[in-house]
Amino acid sequence: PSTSLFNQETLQQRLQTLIEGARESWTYAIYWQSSVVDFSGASTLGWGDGYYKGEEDKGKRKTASSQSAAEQEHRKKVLRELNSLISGSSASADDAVDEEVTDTEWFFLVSMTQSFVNGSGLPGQAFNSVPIWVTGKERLAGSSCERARQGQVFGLQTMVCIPSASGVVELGSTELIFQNSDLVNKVRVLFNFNNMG
Amino acid sequence: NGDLPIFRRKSLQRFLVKRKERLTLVSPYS
Repeated sequence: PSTSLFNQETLQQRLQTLIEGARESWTYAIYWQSSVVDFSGASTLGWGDGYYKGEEDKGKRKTASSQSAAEQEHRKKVLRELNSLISGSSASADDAVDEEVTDTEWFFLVSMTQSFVNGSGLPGQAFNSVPIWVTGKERLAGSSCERARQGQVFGLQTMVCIPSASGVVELGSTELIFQNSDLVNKVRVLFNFNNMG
Repeated sequence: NGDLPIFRRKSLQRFLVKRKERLTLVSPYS
């Protein structure tokens, strides 16, 4: 039963519960799933699932992005292609895909392609270790982790990675959110798959 | 194309559906 509970549906519900039930306004939550990649037992963290909520202030949607017109066109093109591949419909039939793709939306989408060797990157450092909480643009920009620096470039002000039984929960926000034990405890309850039931 | 397998199909599908919902909720007058 514990393995059947560990599927993408319940992951999505847990991520949603975590973000929607939080007092702070988190922009997204990602579950990085651990898997063993070779005989030496080395593991890697890859995309498990993610929940994107977006910025609290919808007005920020239009102003947050600072990238060039060419970059915005590239993002829209990628989104259009993905949309037509997923829905099977013509991209032009869906006006939503032609809306500006914000920095945090793009950061979230690009995250789906990423993975981290155990011990490297923000999620990789948190795995089998302690939570990592980075608040403030300066701290993110000065981090030794590329993902943290990347997050800052895409408008994040807070990034958190909390280890769980078989992966890492990452949260990001465009707001300044300071460390609190409530969130860490919630992650431990919601994502401790070994103790299901 | 070959890029799609990199993305988790369900995650992407959810993201696109929710994005559409969010954009629909944003008032055209704001």
